[in-house]
Amino acid sequence: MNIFRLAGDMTHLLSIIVLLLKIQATKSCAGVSLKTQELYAVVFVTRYLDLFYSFISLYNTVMKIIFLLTAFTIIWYMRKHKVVCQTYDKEQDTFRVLFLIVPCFVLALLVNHEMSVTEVLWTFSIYLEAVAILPQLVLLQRTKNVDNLTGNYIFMLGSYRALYLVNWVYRYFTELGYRQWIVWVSGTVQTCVYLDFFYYYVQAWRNNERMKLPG
Amino acid sequence: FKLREDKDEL
Repeated sequence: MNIFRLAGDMTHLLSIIVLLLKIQATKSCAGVSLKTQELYAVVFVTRYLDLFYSFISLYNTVMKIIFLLTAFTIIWYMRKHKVVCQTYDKEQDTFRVLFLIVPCFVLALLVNHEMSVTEVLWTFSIYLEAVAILPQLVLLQRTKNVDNLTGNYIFMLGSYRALYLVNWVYRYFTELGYRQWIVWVSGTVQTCVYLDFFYYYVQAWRNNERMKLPG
Repeated sequence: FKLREDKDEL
């Protein structure tokens, strides 16, 4: 494992910790999209089915379990915690997730490495992760004002993807015959989804003001 | 059964 990959994973982990801390400390999930969190849960469940039949490393297994547990913890807070769930912007968080899930699934059936249940589901999770942040970005666009923690959460998620891109470039030059087109193309799409957000995030940071999205 | 390279990524 190279340093970019490790940094990417740590940024991903940190983004989740930031989100959980925001929810726990402020007892509020205002500005957080439950749809995006549920999509991530679907992504992790369909991708990490290999926990049952393969072992890569202790690091790999532990990280997978952490991602799964934290995803469901966040969902639990947003749906069941009696204080937090009242701060959820249900009326604003109306993205139709089936418009993401169905095309990703059809694409996974058409473009995959092997026509098996676990392989198609794994491919589906790669495609779905690329677009899972969209409900969150739409919610931000609607509520306009972005609180610091939510902004940092999305910024870290985007950074994690950018670091994965660098990791792939590094691996391409250091590992003989290393190619993975499905992951590369989806990962590039996924990183591009964040570009607009990055622009406004950096602008707010440079001007030392609270982040605002244009209408 | 050999895992593909990318399967070691999260």
